[in-house]
Amino acid sequence: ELTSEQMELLQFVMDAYNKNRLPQELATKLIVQDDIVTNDDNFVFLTTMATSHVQLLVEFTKKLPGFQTLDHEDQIALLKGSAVEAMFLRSAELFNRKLLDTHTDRLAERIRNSGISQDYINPLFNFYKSVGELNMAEEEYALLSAIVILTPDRQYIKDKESVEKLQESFLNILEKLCKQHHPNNPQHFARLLGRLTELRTFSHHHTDMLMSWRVN
Amino acid sequence: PASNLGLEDIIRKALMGNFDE
Repeated sequence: ELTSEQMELLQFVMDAYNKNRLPQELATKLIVQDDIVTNDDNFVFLTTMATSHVQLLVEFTKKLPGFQTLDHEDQIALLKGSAVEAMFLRSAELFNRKLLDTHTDRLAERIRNSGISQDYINPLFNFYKSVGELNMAEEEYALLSAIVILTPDRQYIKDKESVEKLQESFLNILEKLCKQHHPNNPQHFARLLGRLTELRTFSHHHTDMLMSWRVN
Repeated sequence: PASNLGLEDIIRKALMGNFDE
């Protein structure tokens, strides 16, 4: 069971996560808007989406207990190092949310038509699928996001120890929650952590993905 | 426009809470 301190921490994370979701109008636009016809429109739209996404990510991170006590430049290095991974994780959640079931095909089509090379899109969809198969609870997404952001071995981090301590507190809660939510699957926690490795791979390929997009 | 900002600029502005300025 979670200690009262851990329950409080989880509550903070969930509040921060729920307050910083993608605004409904942007989510709707992503799925239903048909008036984006040219590549330029698509470029502007996806850039706006990405900017909002980063802003939300920063707002979420600012509210994580302990984050603001870290060195300011370390805060920036953590966010810079994790933004792409955290965004892929959020997009996987969005993609797998039941609410969007009827729109998933539309969203998939939009991503396929984005101009990004198929070589990158197929692994992306495989990732979404593999995350979907884990049937993660909302708390698991929120905690995993915090864990991704608070990765101590990002470039330019000066005080790795403080970051590691913070990350550990979230890892401990996630491990306990996994046991509660998936009592019949003792491997669940390990599988979640395995997704982090996949996220790192996406992050490494992200620049190439953008390049292929621009070239197209 | 936001599309001209780099990732670090967006992060710095959002961290300082003055993104719209």
